Amino acid sequence: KLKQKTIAEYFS
Amino acid sequence: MFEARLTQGALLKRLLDSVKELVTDANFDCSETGISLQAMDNSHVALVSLSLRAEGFNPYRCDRGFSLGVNLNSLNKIMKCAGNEDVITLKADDSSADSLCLLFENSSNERVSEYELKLMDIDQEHLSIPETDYDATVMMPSAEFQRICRDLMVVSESVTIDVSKDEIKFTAEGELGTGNVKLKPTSTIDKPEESITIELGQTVSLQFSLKYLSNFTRGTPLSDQVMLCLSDNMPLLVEYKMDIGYIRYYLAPKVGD
Repeated sequence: KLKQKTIAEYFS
Repeated sequence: MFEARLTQGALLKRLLDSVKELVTDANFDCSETGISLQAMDNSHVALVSLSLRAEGFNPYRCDRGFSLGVNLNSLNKIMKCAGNEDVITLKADDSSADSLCLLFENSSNERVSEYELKLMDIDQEHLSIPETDYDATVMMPSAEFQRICRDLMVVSESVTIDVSKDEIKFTAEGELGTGNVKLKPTSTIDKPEESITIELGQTVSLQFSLKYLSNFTRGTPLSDQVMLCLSDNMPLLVEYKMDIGYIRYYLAPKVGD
């Protein structure tokens, strides 16, 4: 199962 | 006092078109150096970042930094009242901006229309996007990227993008079957807008939602070329460059649990 992290989890 | 006059008013229509499906409300941040916008979509997996340089406007005046909170749906309705050849001027009072004035002038200056858009308070988190050395940077015709997204949506809601030094490959797998499109680098010196270039640090393979990618391709009319930047475990960057600035879209990859 694939999921997507939020953009904020990459760019804080 | 804020005032920005854009001789190529149609550009503003195209810009709005390229943002409004992804974001409903956004702050236009105005400063001496230009106008910028950063907003995430509802699910927070995609981000759009728009930057328009002051030099692109004639004249451009902004005495101090402030934000215009705009409902993009409402702005779009008003922008539909502008002719494609119109010169568009944006005006606001930077000390108490509760409305944005939009002035549309036709080329012969015989017809001038003026609209006021009510502004809103938008509390939006502003992310600092790090400078990234991407593993792969691909430039390709924007219409080609749009077509690939549209075509592969027939097969699946996801696409895997694989980049190696001599190929970028888009693969979709779905219930009806599979599909893929491979592009090789080409350099057409006489037609740079049709060229495909790949700059590679290391090969990458990442999966993305086609719904978002095809949403990003609303930026296609803004530029002949699109830039895709990919790195393992980083959001994809899709950039359309314009004379006046750029629009950048970021999308989180689909990753295993």
